[in-house]
Amino acid sequence: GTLVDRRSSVDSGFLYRRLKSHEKREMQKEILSILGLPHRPRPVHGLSPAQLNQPAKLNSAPLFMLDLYNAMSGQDQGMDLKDWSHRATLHSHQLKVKSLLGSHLGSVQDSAFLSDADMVMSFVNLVEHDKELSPRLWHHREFKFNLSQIPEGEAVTAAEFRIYKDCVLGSFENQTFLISIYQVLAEHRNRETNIFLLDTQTVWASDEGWLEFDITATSNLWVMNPRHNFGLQLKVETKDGRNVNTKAAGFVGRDGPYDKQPFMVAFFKASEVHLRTTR
Amino acid sequence: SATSKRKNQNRNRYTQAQDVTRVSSITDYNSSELKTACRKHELYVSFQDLGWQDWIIAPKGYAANYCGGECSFPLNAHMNATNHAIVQTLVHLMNPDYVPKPCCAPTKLNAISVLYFDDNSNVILKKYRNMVVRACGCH
Repeated sequence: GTLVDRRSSVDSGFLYRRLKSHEKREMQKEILSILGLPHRPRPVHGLSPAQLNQPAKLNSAPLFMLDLYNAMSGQDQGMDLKDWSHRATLHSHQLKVKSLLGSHLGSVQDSAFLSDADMVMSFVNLVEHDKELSPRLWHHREFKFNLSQIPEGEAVTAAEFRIYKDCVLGSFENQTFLISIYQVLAEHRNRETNIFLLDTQTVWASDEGWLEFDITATSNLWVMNPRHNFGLQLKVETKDGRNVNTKAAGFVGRDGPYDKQPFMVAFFKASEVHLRTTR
Repeated sequence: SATSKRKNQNRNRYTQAQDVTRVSSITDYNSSELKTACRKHELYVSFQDLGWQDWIIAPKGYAANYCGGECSFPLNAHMNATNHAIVQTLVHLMNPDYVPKPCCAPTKLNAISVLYFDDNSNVILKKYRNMVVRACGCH
C-alpha cells in the first residue's frame, strides 16, 4: 500500500502486489536515502494527529516554517527561497523594525544572498526555565539552540533570532525600550558571564509583534564549533538606562503561548556536491 | 532503409501542429507496440502510508512518477527521444544479444519541498531537486 499506482494495472502492463514487511523497510531506507537522511528522525516533540489538524497547538517554530511552506505551495516549484522569505516576512506580523531578510529583499532585488539558499531550518529554544527568576539574572533572559546536527556540507547564509513582544502599558506608557541581544562567550560559576553585543533595537512599550535580530555570524561560529555555543542573552533597558525585567517589558517566554515562543531560523546553502554512499 | 527514407520525407512534409496525427498514424500499424512504448506512469509516494506523519509535517506525499515502456523504432512515437537513441536502436537491431535498446528514462524532473522535524524537534524546510518525473524519453 506504500506505493500506489493510480493507473489500472492492466493498462500499464504490470501486476501489482503489496510489499512484504522487509521490502517495505528497504523501500523506506531508499526513500530516506533520496531525502539525504541517514535514519528516520525521532523527534522528542513530534506531531500527533491532533496537532496536524489544529495548527494552534503547534509551537511557533513549526508554525513559522509551515507558513513558509504554505506560502510557496501552489506556486511554481521553481520559486526560490528569496520568495519564501519575502512571504514569511509578510506573514509574520513583525514590528516596524526592519528585519535582516526584509531589508535585504527591499533594497537589493538581484541579491544572490537568499536565492542561493537551499534549506531553511528553525530551532527551538532549549532553555527550560527563564533564568530571570534568579535575582542575579533578573534583567536577563537566556536562549540556547542546538546547531550541532546540521546536514553535512550546509553553510549558514543568514540567521535570525525571533522573539515575540506583547503590548505593555501601565507604568511604561509612552516609554521606549532598548533591546540588546548578546552572544554568550563563556560561562563562569562565580563571576559574570562573558558576553558580546550582537544587535540592538529600540521599540515602544506599546509595540506588539515579532522582533528579529541578525545572528548570522554567531550561527556560523556555532555550526563550526558547537562547543562554543553558550547561547544568547537578551537585556531590556529604558531610555535612561534602567534595567527592565524582560517579562515586564512584554517579552514572551517559556510560560507563554505555544505560538509565541522564541526561536531562531537559519538559511543554508549547500557548499559541496553530495555523493550518495554505496549501499 | 526504404522505410526510414519514406519516414524522413513524411517528417519534412508535416508541420509541428500535425505531430499528434503523425503519432496516431504510426499507432495504427503498430498499436501493440505503442501500448508498451516509453511513457510516463503515475506513481504516488505516500509519507502517511510509510508511517512518517510524526516527523514529516508536509507534504502528505508526492507524485514521484516513473518512466516505463520500450524504446524501439519508430522513435518519433516516443516523446523526447535523443538523437543517439536512433544509433543505439540501430546497433541493437544489428546485434540484439549484445547491445541493449535505448533506455526509457526521465527527460524533465521537478523539485519538491519537504517540511520535517529532526531528532531535536527542530524543523527543516528543504528543497529536493529532481524528485518528480515530468516527462520521459528514450536515451
